[in-house]
Amino acid sequence: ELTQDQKALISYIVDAHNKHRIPQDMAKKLLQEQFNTEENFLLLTEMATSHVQVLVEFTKNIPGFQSLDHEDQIALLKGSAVEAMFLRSAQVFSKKLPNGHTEVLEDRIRRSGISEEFITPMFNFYKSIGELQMMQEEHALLTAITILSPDRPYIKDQQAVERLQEPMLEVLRKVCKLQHPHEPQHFARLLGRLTELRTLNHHHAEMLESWRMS
Amino acid sequence: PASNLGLEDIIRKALMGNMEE
Repeated sequence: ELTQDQKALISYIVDAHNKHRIPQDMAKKLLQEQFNTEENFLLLTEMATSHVQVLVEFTKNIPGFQSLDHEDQIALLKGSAVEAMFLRSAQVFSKKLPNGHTEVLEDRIRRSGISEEFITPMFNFYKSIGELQMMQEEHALLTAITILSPDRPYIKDQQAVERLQEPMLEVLRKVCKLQHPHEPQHFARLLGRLTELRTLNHHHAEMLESWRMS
Repeated sequence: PASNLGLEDIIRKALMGNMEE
């Protein structure tokens, strides 16, 4: 079912996605630094900055991305960074990390001054991603598809972005059929998560404001 | 903390250089 080019695209994107990790020392700090609201706030902010840098490195590897207009590249990244980061965090949370790291991370997020009305939908999203039992190919492709959304604000050449996103969607559709043969709805469910991500993205801007105030 | 402008700065710098710089 998959053509040679599609297989090459998958392995290329999965490889880039696997390299898409925050530095080891940052991850260690998250699990070791002492624990108070102020510290959690600073650590989560530092981690977010590091995660954006890592996300940009991943995005540079998306075939065709660097051939897009430079300002459109920035508009795409700016419009999708938060969503791609939530998707990546969902993957981390749905993979059982060794000896309780997930619990420590979750606790740190819950006790960093972020309002409960935002934390609940975020962890619901992580749970819904976990339930889909996504394979790494699906995560890598869905992240690329999220970034290559032509309808982000300030995109000048939407067709150019569509031409990159469409083959990715086609490959993801085939991958879902191959990896989830008994779940014809699987691909549709993945796209449904993209809508949920948009809502989270919208709340995130509000949350950031109120978090900074408190 | 990374305000939206901060986000754009981080993206511009990362797009220009690579991680090691």
